[in-house]
Amino acid sequence: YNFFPRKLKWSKNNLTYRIVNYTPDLKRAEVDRAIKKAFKVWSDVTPLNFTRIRSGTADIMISFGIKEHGDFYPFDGPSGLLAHAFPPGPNTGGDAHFDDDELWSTDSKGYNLFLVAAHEFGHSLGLEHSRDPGALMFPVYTYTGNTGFLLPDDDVQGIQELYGAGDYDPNPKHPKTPEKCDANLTLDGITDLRGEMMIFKDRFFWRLHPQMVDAELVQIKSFWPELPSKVDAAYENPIKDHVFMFRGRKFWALNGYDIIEGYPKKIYELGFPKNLKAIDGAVHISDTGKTLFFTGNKYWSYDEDTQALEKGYPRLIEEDFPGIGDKVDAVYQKNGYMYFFNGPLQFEYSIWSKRVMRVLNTNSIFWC
Amino acid sequence: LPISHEDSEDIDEFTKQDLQFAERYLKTHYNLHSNPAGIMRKSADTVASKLREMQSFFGLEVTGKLDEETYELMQQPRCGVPDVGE
Repeated sequence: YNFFPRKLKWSKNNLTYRIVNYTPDLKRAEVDRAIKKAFKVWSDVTPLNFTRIRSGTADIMISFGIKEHGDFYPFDGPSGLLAHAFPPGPNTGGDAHFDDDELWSTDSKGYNLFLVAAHEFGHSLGLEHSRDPGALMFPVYTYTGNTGFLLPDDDVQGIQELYGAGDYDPNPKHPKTPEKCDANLTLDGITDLRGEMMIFKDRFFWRLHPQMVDAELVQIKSFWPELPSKVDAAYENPIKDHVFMFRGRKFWALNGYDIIEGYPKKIYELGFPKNLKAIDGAVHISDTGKTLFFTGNKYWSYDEDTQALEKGYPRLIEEDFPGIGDKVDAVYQKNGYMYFFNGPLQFEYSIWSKRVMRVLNTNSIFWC
Repeated sequence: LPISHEDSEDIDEFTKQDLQFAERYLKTHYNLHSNPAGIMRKSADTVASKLREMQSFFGLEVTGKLDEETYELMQQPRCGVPDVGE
């Protein structure tokens, strides 16, 4: 998190706001609700109170406008700049302006007013943009769903450094952005995608390019808005140029950025029993054309040519891959080795000699 | 704007409009100043340093050159408040 220069903040805890005008995209009541909910994001974690006034000058004046709208920071038409807000201070200080050339919505159809407003009010209260891609104060818009929104930990730390914590936080579980060099790092899934490696953890994935030392952290939703915010497993079939992502009983096939028509499908359509709840790990072995699926303490082999699970499966992981434990969080293969991730450990398993060659820390995938 | 010369395809990909867009982006969000004539006559290093600042902020590979990834990020919808308070 970051602050504005001189760490600007309000010197009082009771602040007023006024909605000066409305967007035609939404009903007035919908705008009122989105704004109220956006303030609550911040009042839940601080001693700040927000009171709406309907006339006169409020601390935070909220308006919709287009192009040049009176502050010499013009908007730019559809998309691009969505909104801006001024840091705490007199006159325009704290005010939030929304570009009415955008399509505003209460869901994901347009730009979600609640999410954008919550971000802008962060500025109104003294937070600058954060470098944390998981933070609400990250400058790029990502739809994350507005039901059950939880303010990320980075934003909580920032705002509480300015105003302190409130008496009661109704949602104390603030999601933290994963750190790749965390000694206790565990992973959700790994896949290749056109030569890059994608390493999934919570609502994020790291992009690891073979020529780059540093991995880039990206929110799943910012890449694939239609996917769930977390995945259980993923693998690439390079022949088809498809990546498959699994979450619960559903799976998606992707061609680059695009979800292939007809997906999501149910995992039982691959031949798994209907009571199977999730896939833990998946890996495609190019040499054999088979894909291995790991579920609990068992694994299955899927023939990509016949598009059917092979007979004789499931088999116990411990029996066929001794030494890697009895569960798999994530798995990938490279140069004749399979790399199994189980908690904070990574097992390098030789496909040829059928034994574990090395035990590494999970975070060593990032050269930590 | 300094663009990657390592890959000639990169050069072809960026049109004059693309470069103007990138310049506007750096002016809006990274406090890039143009000279009074409105032409980017100041050394390309200034632009490169702003590009480096932006790439570092977003966790991209820091090259100081406009590449596809940096340009893609510039095109994403975002908040109009600059990323650098100064």
